Amino acid sequence: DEEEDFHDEL
Amino acid sequence: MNVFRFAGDMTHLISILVLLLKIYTTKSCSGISLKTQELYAVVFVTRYLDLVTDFISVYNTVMKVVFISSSLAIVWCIRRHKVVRRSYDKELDTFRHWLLVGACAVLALVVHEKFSFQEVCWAFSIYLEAVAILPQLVLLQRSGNVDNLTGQYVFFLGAYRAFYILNWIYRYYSEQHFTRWISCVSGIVQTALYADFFYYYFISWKNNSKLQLPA
Repeated sequence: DEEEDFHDEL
Repeated sequence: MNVFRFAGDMTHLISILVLLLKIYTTKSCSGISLKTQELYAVVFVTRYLDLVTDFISVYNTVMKVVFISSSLAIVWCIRRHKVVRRSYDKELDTFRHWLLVGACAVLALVVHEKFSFQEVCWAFSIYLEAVAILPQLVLLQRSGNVDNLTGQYVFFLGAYRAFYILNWIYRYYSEQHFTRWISCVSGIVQTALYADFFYYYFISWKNNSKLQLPA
C-alpha cells in the first residue's frame, strides 16, 4: 500500500 | 481502529485521568516529576501539529485536544497552582531532561521518514515519548515510597504503549499495514523502560505491600 502521508494513530 | 489500539488509547486516557485525580483530590504533586510532564507536553504539541490541518476523525481530533490540554494543564498546576506547587519535589526532580530533548532533536534530524517539518517533528515526538518517563522513574526511585495513585499513573502510562505494540502486530497480520519502524522501535524501547517498574509493581500487588523501587 502506498505510504500514508498522515499519521492515523495517536 | 482495532481493539488493541482502542485499549491503548483508553489506557493512556486513564493514566492522565488518574494523574489529574491525584492532583485534584490531594492538591499535591508529591512524587510527580514536573520534568516528565513537561516532556509529555512537548511530545503532544510536536506530534499533533496536524491537529488543525488534517482531519482524520472526530475521535482522533478529540483525543489530541484532550492530550494536549491535559498535559499543559498538569504542567501549569505543578508550576503555578498556589497549593499544588508547594508539594513539588524540586530537590528530587533533578533529571537534566533538556538533554533528552536535545538528543531526540538531533536523532530526528538524522533519522526520519521524510525530511519535512511535520515528519521531523513527528519522529522527534516519538523518540522523546520513549524516554519521557525517565525523570519520573528516577524520582520514584529517589522518593522511596510511592503513593497508590502515582503508581497507578505510571502503570497505565506504561501499559498503553504495550497495547500499541499488540496493535502494530495485529495491523501487520490483518491489514498488511507496515507500521512505521520508527514507532515500533521507539515503542519497544519505551515499554522496555517500564520493565523493572512493572516487576516491582507486580510484586507489591502480589504481596499486597507498598510499592518500593530499589534506589
